[in-house]
Amino acid sequence: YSFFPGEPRWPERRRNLTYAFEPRNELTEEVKSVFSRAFARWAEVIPLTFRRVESFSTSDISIGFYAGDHGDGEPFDGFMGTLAHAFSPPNGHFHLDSAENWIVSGEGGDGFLSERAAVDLESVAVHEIGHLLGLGHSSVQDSIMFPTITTGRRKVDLHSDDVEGVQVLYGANPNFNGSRTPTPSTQQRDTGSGDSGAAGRI
Amino acid sequence: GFYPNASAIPPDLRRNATENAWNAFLNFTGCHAGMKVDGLYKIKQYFQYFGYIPQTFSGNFTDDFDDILKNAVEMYQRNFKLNITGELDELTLQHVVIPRCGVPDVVNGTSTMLNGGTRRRTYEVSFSGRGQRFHAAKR
Repeated sequence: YSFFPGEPRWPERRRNLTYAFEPRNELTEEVKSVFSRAFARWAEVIPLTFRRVESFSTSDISIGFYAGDHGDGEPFDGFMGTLAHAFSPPNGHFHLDSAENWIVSGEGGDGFLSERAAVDLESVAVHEIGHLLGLGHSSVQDSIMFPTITTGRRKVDLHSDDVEGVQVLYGANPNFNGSRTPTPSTQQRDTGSGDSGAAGRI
Repeated sequence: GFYPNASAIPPDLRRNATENAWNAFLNFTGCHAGMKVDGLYKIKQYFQYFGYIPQTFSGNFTDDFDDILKNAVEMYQRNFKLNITGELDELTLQHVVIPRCGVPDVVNGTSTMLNGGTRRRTYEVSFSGRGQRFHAAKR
């Protein structure tokens, strides 16, 4: 796992964070529920809470879908390519590329979608929330904070690498008693790859 | 658009993954230091976008496969645990075209992907290309 330079994090006095959606996107409740599921995955392991509010201009975290140049100096590039980006604490901006075909998949953990040229929205949301919390990219391929995601892949379960990193920043959620069951693919990958042996899924 | 599942995507909006703009980079397969290839500057822009080439290099890159590009490719291969060849081999380019997060992997010349845990390894890059000279330090 890694952090942004200076290891920025949300200050002690701001651990109950609010988030809101770009009103112009007019997102459905179904789409918004994907983000609440993604926030819940992180809230399970750290002592932070995430509450949805309607006021986009005053929330801690602001989420919006935009095309091309959207004013932050990091223009999106159309179909595929860059999917989304988010800014380190305490900025809170989370932008997704509206040029993508986003799959609003149901509940459930990691898996594969039948459509190769579409992107699982929850997978990208869980990753970008990691950046909003202060995590940088990880070189552990199975981790949520690995920079790339192949189309058709659903990857939403936090990996031990993600949990260890975010708990360095905020400590552990006192109610979290995550038991790890190493997944075979991770174990196979770890043999001889030099990754930490503690890899596994929560 | 948003779809509950893949089959809900209207046929006319069903895109082919090959429409990914980055797929054009696959044409650079096999390129290596010393070569000059039309359009190679675009992949330098890609590597600069994700932090592998410092912003101090203004974006008007040449089509030369120079040290700037070679160092960027080596750091990318190190980050993604690929064979460190310094060349645009097939496996490296297969990784480059995968859709990804827009947040850089390298910040201020230091790869964030290689830090972490108990082993803090940092790789700084040397840019001995024309013009400014930078130093290298691998710790």
